[in-house]
Amino acid sequence: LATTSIRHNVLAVASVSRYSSKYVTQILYTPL
Amino acid sequence: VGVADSRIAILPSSLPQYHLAYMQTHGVAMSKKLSPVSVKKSKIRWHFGIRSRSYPLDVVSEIYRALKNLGAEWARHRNDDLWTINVRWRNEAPNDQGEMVAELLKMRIQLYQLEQNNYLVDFKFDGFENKGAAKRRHDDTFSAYPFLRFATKLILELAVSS
Amino acid sequence: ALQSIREFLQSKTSYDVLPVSFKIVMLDTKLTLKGTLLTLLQNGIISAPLWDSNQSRFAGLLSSQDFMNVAQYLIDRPEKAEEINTITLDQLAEIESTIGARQIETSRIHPFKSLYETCQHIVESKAHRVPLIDTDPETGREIVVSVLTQYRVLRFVALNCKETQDLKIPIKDLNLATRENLHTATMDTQLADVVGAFSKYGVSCVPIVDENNKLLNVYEAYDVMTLIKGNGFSDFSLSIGKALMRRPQDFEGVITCSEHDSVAHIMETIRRSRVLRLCMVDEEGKLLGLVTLVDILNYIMFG
Repeated sequence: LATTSIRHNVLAVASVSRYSSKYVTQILYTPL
Repeated sequence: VGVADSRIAILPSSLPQYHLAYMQTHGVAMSKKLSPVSVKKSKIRWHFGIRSRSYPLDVVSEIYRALKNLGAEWARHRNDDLWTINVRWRNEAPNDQGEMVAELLKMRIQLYQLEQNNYLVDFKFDGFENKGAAKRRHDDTFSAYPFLRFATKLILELAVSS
Repeated sequence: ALQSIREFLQSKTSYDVLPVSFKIVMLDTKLTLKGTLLTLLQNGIISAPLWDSNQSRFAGLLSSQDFMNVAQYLIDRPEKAEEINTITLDQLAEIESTIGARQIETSRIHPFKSLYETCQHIVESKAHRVPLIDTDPETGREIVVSVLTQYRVLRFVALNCKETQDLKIPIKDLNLATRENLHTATMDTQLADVVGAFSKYGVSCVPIVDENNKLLNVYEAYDVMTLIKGNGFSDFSLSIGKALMRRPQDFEGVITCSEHDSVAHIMETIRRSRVLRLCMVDEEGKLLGLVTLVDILNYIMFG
């Protein structure tokens, strides 16, 4: 899991996974 | 393509410096409220997991407390490894027919030491535990969002409780 | 050339357009508009798919159009200006229905469908972009893989189809540009009126002309978003001339073309640089019309 420091009350988390034969980094922004 | 005969170009009067000069000649000087907004995409700094300078056992007990508050379950840790927690979390959400479907999301939480007094908690997706469901056929088309959502809830719970 | 480009689009999938490694930004529907705006601008994007964490599912594609609708809603209700800090994305539907605006986009397509079929969705959709969504076979959960935009499709075609060089008919003979009912403004037009055009007519750019209809600049929906970031929803009484002074310094300028240019020229420009639209002007720089990317895609798809 990748995370960023919380800014403007928003937390971002991300994970890299394989989609078929390519790589997608899915990033989810969520409010505190 | 005979690009030479193309008339495609940038309109000079649309460049920001040109427009500011244009407005100046029309008596509107730049001011704090009338100056370019900076939308410089501030470099987003990503960390692996979350950092902590607390005492390792405190970190782990905080994690257990947060897991308990979120209603998650965990396997008893092995005696030779206090720093890995295998978690199972019941995520309920409606399926296409609107029926609430529970899926058991598994996650592995591990504490790493980066240097003296500097630790890192990593959250790793460990698949779903669905009794009887067909063994995962495609290990490359899974939705990370339930995992990201649980990780977010856990981090917020840790942030709040700390 | 058109026929072979169409066959190319039918022979490829949207998945083929995706780079080997790419990212997708998802916004939780509980984010406030303010938090959303800062997140979009920080990532240098103006659109993103929404994720409803309670339902654990895709909740629509947010675009600059939705921000224009909120701007219109708050212009009509100045007493609510502070709500930008509390309105959350899952309240957008309610706001858009209050002002009778088109709801947030929910169309989607599977990543392994043909690129031709995806382009049909792109042409019909509100923001001319479509989310590529697959389903996790084990849990039935949706996977938002990416969002395909008209620009990325045209750039993929420009980079991979040499036949684009044969599209040499001048655009004036193709009736490609939008010439009638153009929403234009002058430097003295109030920003609120331009936001009205964005919200009511779904346009994303308004050409700015002088008293002789000479093109001076354009005002884009993206400009409104950066203005809101800087000033909140308070400065819609500004003139366009002053609002343009808030434009970020890295703005690359408005691209113009003449009616003698061809789609081949335009595709060559797309191959080399980031093109959002072209303003068609005559020899004296007077505005003749607008050529949008969806006009180009429409022409390539349907002739």
